[in-house]
Amino acid sequence: SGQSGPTLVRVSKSANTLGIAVEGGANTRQPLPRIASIQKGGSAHLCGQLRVGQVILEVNGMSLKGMEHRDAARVIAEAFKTKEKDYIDFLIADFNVAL
Amino acid sequence: SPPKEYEDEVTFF
Repeated sequence: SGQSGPTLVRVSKSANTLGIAVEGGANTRQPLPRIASIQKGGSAHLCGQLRVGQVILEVNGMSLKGMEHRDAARVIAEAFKTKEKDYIDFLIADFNVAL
Repeated sequence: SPPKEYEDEVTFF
């Protein structure tokens, strides 16, 4: 695995938490947010398609490129909080490629 | 302003 391009992963809000930790952001050595951990029992874990180390390129079609950590974090948090959708679409890359 | 260093910043969701 990991040889394909960006992958769209839809995470249903199946638990009370998204259950991921994210690190990085613009103006750091990790310029796109990366999944640092996945908590058991959270929505992401139940989804089964996210992995530690993957980079998040987009959230619900919004690019995180150029966003500093706190801004990217706000996008993710609001995507989980909104009642407009019962899922979050993540565009994921397996490698920290230059984009 | 100096470069920001957020490498260790982690947010849990």
